[in-house]
Amino acid sequence: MLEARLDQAEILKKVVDAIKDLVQDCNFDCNDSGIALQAMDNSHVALVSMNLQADSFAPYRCDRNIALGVNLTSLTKVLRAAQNTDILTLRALDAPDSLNLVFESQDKDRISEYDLKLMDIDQEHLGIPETEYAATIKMPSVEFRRICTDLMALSESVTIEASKDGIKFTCSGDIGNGSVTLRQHTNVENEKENIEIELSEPVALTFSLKYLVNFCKAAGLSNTVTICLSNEVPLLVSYALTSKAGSNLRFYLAPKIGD
Amino acid sequence: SSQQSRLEGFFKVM
Repeated sequence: MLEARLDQAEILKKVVDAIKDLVQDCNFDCNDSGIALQAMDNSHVALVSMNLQADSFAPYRCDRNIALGVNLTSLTKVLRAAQNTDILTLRALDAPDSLNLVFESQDKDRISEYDLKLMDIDQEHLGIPETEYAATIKMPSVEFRRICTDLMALSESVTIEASKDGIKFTCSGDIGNGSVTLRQHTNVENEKENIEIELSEPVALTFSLKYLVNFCKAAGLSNTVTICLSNEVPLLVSYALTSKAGSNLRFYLAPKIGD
Repeated sequence: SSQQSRLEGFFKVM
């Protein structure tokens, strides 16, 4: 059986909120190392990958591999009943037809219990190779959201260019064109504001802004976002879910190709 | 203009 207790319901609430417009139904795959999710959007252009390692929970117990097939709209309805600071416990049997969710206020004076019906989901799984990216950018997540939102007002696509001069986001549309250039920046007093750029070779790729703006719904999960680019491979946008390494929410986006 | 690619063009379907 599965029993997983999260100290803050906020994490799961925000994850589901960030991905529910991209994917409707998905399996939460539970095993002894934690809870993972991988799902593509309907058009197979974007992929969501979530990993919550066992050490993100206390306690965590999962004796066998369990797939929890969840409709995210339904899960959203149940999670709405949890306060951000509630303690959240997930429970399921080995071959479950429902997921039990318990929300407890921190001072334990309120306990809410819900059962969510599960479904059988037969989803395609993609093997994502470990990649050494040509460019890795770590920046404030709200800054990335602002760039994507601002450029989407002009165009449906953005070209992201990484070079020794910095990272340049360029778009052009019917009313005109625009660009934003980011340079490495270190704020000694406020580390969250840092922009870190690692570059091994120049990169230029074009992406649909509609998807990028969608990914940015995860900005509330983490102060920083990591964006990884290599020529002719999907973009990776990654948000840390906890201070523990390995627990993250990742989005992959297939590039636009040719002219 | 540019064409939107799909993820299966880059990642292997398991």
